[in-house]
This record gives sequence, C-alpha cells and structure tokens, in this order.
Amino acid sequence: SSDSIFYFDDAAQTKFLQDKPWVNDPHYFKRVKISALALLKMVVHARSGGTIEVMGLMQGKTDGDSIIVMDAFALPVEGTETRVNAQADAYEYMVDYSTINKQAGRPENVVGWYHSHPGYGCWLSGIDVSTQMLNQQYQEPFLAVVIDPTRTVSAGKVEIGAFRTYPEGYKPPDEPVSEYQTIPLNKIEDFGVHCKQYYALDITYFKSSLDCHLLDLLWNKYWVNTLSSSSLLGNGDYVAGQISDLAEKLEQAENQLAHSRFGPLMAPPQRKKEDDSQLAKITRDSAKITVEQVHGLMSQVIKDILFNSVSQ
Amino acid sequence: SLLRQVSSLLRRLPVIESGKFQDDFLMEYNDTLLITYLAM
Amino acid sequence: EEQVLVIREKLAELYESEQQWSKAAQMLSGIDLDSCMRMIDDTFRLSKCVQIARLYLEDDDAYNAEAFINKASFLVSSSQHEVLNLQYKVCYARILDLKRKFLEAALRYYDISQIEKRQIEDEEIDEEALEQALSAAVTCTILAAAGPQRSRVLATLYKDERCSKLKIYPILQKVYLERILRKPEIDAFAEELKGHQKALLPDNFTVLDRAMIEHNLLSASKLYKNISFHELGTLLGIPPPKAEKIASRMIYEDRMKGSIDQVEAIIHFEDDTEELEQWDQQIVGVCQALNDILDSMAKKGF
Repeated sequence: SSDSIFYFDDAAQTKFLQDKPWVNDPHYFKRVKISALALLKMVVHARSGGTIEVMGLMQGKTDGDSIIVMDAFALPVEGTETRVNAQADAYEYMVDYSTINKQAGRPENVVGWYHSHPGYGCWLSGIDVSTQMLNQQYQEPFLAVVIDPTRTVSAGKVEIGAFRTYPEGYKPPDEPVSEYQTIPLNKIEDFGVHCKQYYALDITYFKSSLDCHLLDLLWNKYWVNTLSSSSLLGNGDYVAGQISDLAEKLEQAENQLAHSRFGPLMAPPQRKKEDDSQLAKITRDSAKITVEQVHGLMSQVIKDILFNSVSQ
Repeated sequence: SLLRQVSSLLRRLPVIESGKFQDDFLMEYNDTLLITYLAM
Repeated sequence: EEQVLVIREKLAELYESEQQWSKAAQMLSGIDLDSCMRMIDDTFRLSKCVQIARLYLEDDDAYNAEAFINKASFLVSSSQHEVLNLQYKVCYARILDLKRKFLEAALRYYDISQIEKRQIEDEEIDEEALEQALSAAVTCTILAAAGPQRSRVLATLYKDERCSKLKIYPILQKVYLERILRKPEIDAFAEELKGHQKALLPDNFTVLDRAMIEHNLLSASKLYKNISFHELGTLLGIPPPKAEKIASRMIYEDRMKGSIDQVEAIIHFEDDTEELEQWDQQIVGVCQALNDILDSMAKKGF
C-alpha cells in the first residue's frame, strides 16, 4: 500500500485540472508530499552547485489540497550568487525532457520548480516571487521549493521550504509564525518586502518499498558517515559568514540604539519594542550559531573518547 | 579468522595519536569555546 | 588517371590478400587524391585516406598512418558516412596508442566502446569489438602517467559496470583503489600488451615497468609515513637508487607529496589532508572493519 501513492491516475488528474479548485481559494494547497528520491536528487543537485544557485523542476501530481512531488530533474541553468534565471535554453530543455519522459511511460506532469539559496535560508526573494506568480498564472498547479545546501550540512537535516504565492494585491490573513530562521543582513531587505506575498506549505516525505530496502542497505554507510564526519570541519566558511553577518547586525542595532539614546523619554513604546525585538533576533541568531558549534564540538569530543582514548 | 580480524581491529585503536592532531583538536575546541563565550 | 587508379586498387587488393599491408598502402598512396584532372568527391577521398591508414596500422606503422589520418581529419567532420567515421575514429585511437599518448588514446577507445548502434549501414558492430575497445581503453589508462587526469578516467572506467566482466578488471580495480600490484599480477597483465606497449624507454625500462613502479610508489605513499630506499626498492622490485630517482622525479613533478633524506636514505611521505580529516578517514576504516567483523559473525551464525 505504501507504493499506491506512486500510481498516477490520468483521468482523476485531468478532472482535477479541469475543476481548478485552487482558483477560488488562494490558500487552497496546504500540504506537500515529497518522495525520498526527489528529495535526494534535489539536495545532491543543490550541494553540487556549491555557493552558486542551481535550479530544477519537479514532477508529480496533486491529491486534494496536497501537491505530491515524485521526481525532480536539474535544468541546464547558469546560476550566480544572487539569482537564477531559466534562460531560453532551459525552456527548450524543459519541453524536451517532459515530452521524452511521457514517451518513456512517465505520465507525471511538472508540478513545480526548485532552486537553492546556499547559506541564506529557505524563503522567496523578489525575483523568486515574480517567477512563481508567473508560473501560477500559466502552469497551475505549480509549487516553489527552496533548498539551502549549506545549512543542510551544518544543521544535519535538510533545510527546505515549499511555497506558493498569493495573487497580486491579495491581503493574507495574519500568518502563524513559521519556524524562525536567520536572514542575512544583505538579504533582509528583499526578504522583508516580499514575505507577505507567499505562504509556506507543510512538507512531509514518503518512500516506496524499494526505497526502504535500498536505504536499509545504505544504513551501514549512514552510521559510519555519522561517526566519521564533522560539521565543524566542512562548515568553517559558512559559520564565519554567519558570525560576520551577526556582527554587522549588532553594529546596526547599536547605531540605532545610540540614535535613540534620548529616545526612552520621547520614543513611542512601539519603537522601543521594535529595538528589543531586533536585539532579541540577534541574540537568537547568535544562540543558534553557538548551539550548532557546540553540537559539532560534542560530536568531536565523543569521537575522541570513542576512538582515541583507548590505550593499548 | 574472526579473532584475527578482531585483533587487527583492536590494533587500529587509538585511530590517531600524532602531536599535530592534538594541536588541531585543541585549537578547534578552543575556537568553539570562544564562539560560545562571545555568544554569551 | 582513371586507369592508373583502377590498376593501383587492383594491385593493392592483391597485396592485401597476401597480407603485405604496407605494400598495399604504398600502392594506394600513389593515387593522386588532389588531382584537378577529374572530379573526386570528399567521401571517396576520405575512404581512401582511411583505407591507407588502416593498412599501415596493420604493420603498426603509426608514422605513415598518421599522415593520412591527418588528411582525413579535414574531411571527416563533413562526412555523413557513419562507417567511415567509425573507422577514422578507430585509426586515430590506434595511432595515439602507438605514439604512446595513452591517455588520449584511452578516451577515444572508451568513446568507441560506447557506440549504441549494433548495425551501421551494412556493417555489423559486434559486442566482441566493443569489448576490445573497452579493454584497450583500460590498458591505455593503466599505462598512462599517474596524475589527476588519469585518476578521472580510471574512475569512469571503474564505475562502468561493463568493465567488471573484462579479464583485465582485477588490475583495473587495484590500480583505481591505489593498491600495490605484485610482480605476478604485473607479469600477467604484460602478457596482454601489444609490442609497442612493451617497448623499452631510454632508461631501459618498459612503459609498463614505469607505469607500475609509479603506481606502486603512489600506493606506498598512501600506506606508509616513511620508508627506507632499501625497503622501497624491495617493495618495487628495483634497485634502491632507481627507486630514489623515480621518487624524486615524481615529487618534483608534484605527482606525489614528500621529502627525501638522502643522508638517512629515507623518503618521508606527506599527506596534505588536514589532520582532523585524516582522523575521520581513520574512523571510517575502523567502522568498516567493525562492520566486516559483524558481517562475518552473522555469516558464521554467531
């Protein structure tokens, strides 16, 4: 039964596309189910890009208010540090790939795109929002997934987010606070301006019976890898970047506090609250960085005790 | 053959003993403690 | 000229039937392919160049064959004749092989071995031929000078599951995994080599000897922290001074990290991997060894 999710019911999908239930409810899609295969392929692709953003498409289907991602494939797109744009050649590639896929008996449609934000978290930038709004206009149902390969390594779990944009001009109801994440200073502007134009979907994962078998076989590699890896070693640059970002934010907060030194008398309580929340964020960022570092150190100490302290 | 495998495994412990490793390990340890101190 | 062409082709055919390859090639080389007296189309030119090159190559005459393959290289890009194109590729790979440009030859042999079609025009492409091309690719890669490019091609070949069925696979596996090759294995591999691959180099070593010594030296550098030249000579099966000379050249060419203490006659291998990373690698080894023990115990029913 765990494999039934992989069955593609053409008639049901066609009927769903005709009914278009998402048209009347901008918040229609609430859940995303991603297959282990698609997740692995997206993470491996994102990591292969290093600090350069990469981009790809996801194939799958819909099931009520869930979008089900069954597979993913990379696009021949030149990314840079700040943007990924599927130039014309990628469009041609997309069409060819989808056509050949169907000929090979893979009926799933393209249900979204994914790209990476190396080191600065999973959210949609201004460019991402406009790209996604365009996709939602012409290619529904369409999902935007963002992966942060750098934070994946440091946090030891996949940093991934799935989003859908609201229609132009739509005012969303007050959003429940999603899991807190650090937004670098040089991106905070872009994040702040657009974060109300989209919402995050809940992500769950699924795997087939074959996946279970293969992952069990890989178990030996997994526990060895856990014992013989060190998040402190591989992530030096990223942590240094985070600490320097933190220092900049501290400086900025300090300057603002300095300006408002006479503020307490005149500054409205709102303003004071704002400064506090800004400092609170910075404190939380610093705690987050430190906790990850301490985790890394703990694993090193455990490894030292396990493998070095044995005396002949 | 099993016992031979076990004895060769034990002979591999401790996995590393070089002075340079101790230096690098303590350096990393201190760096992390410094970050913790700064965070505090 | 027409009559001369016919006579030459006829004579060449006769020489070929008597397996006098170079004579047949010389006979065909006399055909004026650039004559303005009559129209000669490019396909005819290309077919003659390739045919002459193939005949010279039957006698391992890379020098003359190369002259005609170079002529053909201007014609092959515009040729739609798949059989001719394939023959051109094979000739080119063999010439590189004969000229001991082993890495380039390996890449071309590997490219040929990946042909998907089994029927090109009226030519049957049999598995045997493709397997030979694959095997030639492995041999040339092993004979190539050690270095990052060769490692990349070795990795490609090692991961190609077709290679695991080749007779040469055990050698490929040891070379890829950087394990030391023993004399009997090297001798068995030498049996399979062609004449030019066993030719003596100026320093009185064969290409294979040099490739194997360098490989074993690199493997030793992964195994030991340091080793005396006396021991190293024994390990490599060559006199210690020779081992020192080869080691110093490889260090100089930055194909191996290390330093030589000539007073003590010891070579110290260096590993620029960070100590903490080496630590993780050692842990992998210990965990794998533990895993193997558990697997053996499970097999024995413990």
